[in-house]
Amino acid sequence: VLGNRFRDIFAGIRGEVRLTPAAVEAALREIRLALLEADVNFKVVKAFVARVRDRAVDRKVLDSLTPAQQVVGIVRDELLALFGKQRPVFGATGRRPQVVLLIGLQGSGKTTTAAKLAHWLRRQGRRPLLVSVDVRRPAAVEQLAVLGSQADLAVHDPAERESAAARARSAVEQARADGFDTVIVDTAGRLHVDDVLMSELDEIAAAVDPTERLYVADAMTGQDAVKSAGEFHRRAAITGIVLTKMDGDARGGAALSIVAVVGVPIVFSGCGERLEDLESFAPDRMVSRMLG
Amino acid sequence: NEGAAADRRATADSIEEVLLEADVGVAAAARIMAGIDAEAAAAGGPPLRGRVRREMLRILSAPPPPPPVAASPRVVLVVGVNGTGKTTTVGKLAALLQREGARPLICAADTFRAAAIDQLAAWAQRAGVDMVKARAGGDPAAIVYDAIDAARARGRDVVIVDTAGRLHTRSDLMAELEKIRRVASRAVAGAPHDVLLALDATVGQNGLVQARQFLERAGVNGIVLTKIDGTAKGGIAVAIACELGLPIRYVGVGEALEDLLPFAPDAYVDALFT
Ligand SMILES: Nc1nc2c(ncn2[C@@H]2O[C@H](COP(=O)(O)OP(=O)(O)OP(=O)(O)O)[C@@H](O)[C@H]2O)c(=O)[nH]1
Ligand SMILES: Nc1nc2c(ncn2[C@@H]2O[C@H](COP(=O)(O)OP(=O)(O)OP(=O)(O)O)[C@@H](O)[C@H]2O)c(=O)[nH]1
Ligand SMILES: [Mg+2]
Ligand SMILES: [Mg+2]
Repeated sequence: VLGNRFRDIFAGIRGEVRLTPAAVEAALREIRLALLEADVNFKVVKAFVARVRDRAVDRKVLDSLTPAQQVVGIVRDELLALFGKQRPVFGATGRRPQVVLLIGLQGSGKTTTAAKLAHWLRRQGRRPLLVSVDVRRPAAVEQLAVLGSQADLAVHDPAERESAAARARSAVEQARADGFDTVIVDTAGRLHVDDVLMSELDEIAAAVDPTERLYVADAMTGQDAVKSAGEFHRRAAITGIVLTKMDGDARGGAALSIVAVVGVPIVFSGCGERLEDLESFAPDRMVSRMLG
Repeated sequence: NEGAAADRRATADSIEEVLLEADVGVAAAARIMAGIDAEAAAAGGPPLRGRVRREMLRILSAPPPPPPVAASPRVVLVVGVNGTGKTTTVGKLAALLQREGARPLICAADTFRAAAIDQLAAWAQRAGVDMVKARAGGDPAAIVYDAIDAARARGRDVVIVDTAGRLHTRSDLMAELEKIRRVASRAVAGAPHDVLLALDATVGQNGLVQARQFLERAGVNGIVLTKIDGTAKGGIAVAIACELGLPIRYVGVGEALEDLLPFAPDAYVDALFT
């Protein structure tokens, strides 16, 4: 879509294959529109377009024989650069067990992702232990128990039903006792503006000292992605992002917004409701999807 | 004069940013601003912001719904993509309708999601409303049929159906909704009378795609905008009202039983500009 838009702009400059700064501005307006329609946050778009402008008004680009390709190339490069280097999740830290905290807004896919992650780790020869510390939502603990039993995954369900931190701590103790190397903690969905629940995250973290804090976000999120991810990061120091429901047709601009504001990579994409529907995040595929 | 035009341009830009940040979307925001620009330039009248607010109120204020046909029972379907708050909304809606004097029955037609029925049963208990679930096998349409039967047998006048979350891109799952509609319409004249699309207030432009698809395949005739107690404004509902004429019927304002309110356009527009 972006490529086609550029072709129209540059086709409009009949006979003139070389770029003028004015043509670059027209192209930048199209880039801005494409990214906004893809749900990238408008402030992130502004900063991004400024970066592209700096590179595009370079003499090499302006004098190039294929200006449209040049500008599209710059946009692709800058997007890929933003998504950053992939880093291994659950690398060896020597800590046993490793503790992964899944956090995020209501309904983003944390519980499903917890089960998928356990399945993923098991396929890599690890021994994960799942625990739900969602003591709030009706049947949340049951939901994880059912997913675990359907997949023959170990799920810890202590008698403790009041304190999320105590449930998490109990799971870590069980993991140590029984030789599980990773504890996956599924937390309750919460609003970043709910101070009581954001403080609960501090309590859980204090109790189990997580090695990973994964922010689970819905790929169809719009402009608000920056606010929620930003606040979760400020309160809970996110170490990685999981983008869910990528099997839908949302353009996924929230991915760019979140990475821009949190500054850590997206580690996984959720691409369906089944246990195996978890993939390593592929930045190049995301960029193609975002540019339509 | 140039100064005034520049000022108006700056104000228009900042208003357009408010609309964009609220997820109203580029196209709908441009349509709203174009309409305003024309009249402001002509009349030089009241401030731009007031005109935009009036225009949005006009878009969002649906004509009052026709008086409900005396249907027995009335059938309400709650549909939408995954995680938008359908199950919670069904519980809240049952409580709300009961407070208004109705005698609701809840129908658990999500046979897929782990512990979905337990989750809805908890809500039914909190609301003090009966729930009908699968006897065995679990074809959602069959459960809806059973619930309508049960409602007649027990003298209930409205059946509220919780359905499984589904992406509009899954044609097989959308076909399942079409089947539920067909079965309901055969059981009660005019059913389903309300098909509410649960839309997460945080959704971006994909919300418009969802609305188009669910309108076409599930016959959606209203929207419940959930999680509006967060910081997201759910502005895609404005684009949806603009393009598809779908009214917002309720807003979800939290995770407790009483956290469902009838939609109030002026409160919504005020909050959008705050
Ligand atoms: N299509 C699709 N659905 C998903 C994906 N991930 C999760 N879901 C669905 O999204 C819905 C919500 O998932 P949950 O795992 O319950 O979300 P959650 O974040 O734990 O929700 P809360 O605990 O209530 O905050 C369920 O219907 C899941 O099956 C995904 O990658 N693709
Ligand atoms: N803050 C807030 N949370 C809400 C609201 N409505 C629902 N939720 C929460 O959103 C999450 C998902 O709600 P569900 O009712 O399970 O959503 P669902 O659409 O039935 O999910 P699926 O059946 O998996 O598609 C839960 O954690 C709810 O408590 C609301 O109005 N405000
Ligand atoms: Mg959960
Ligand atoms: Mg549900």
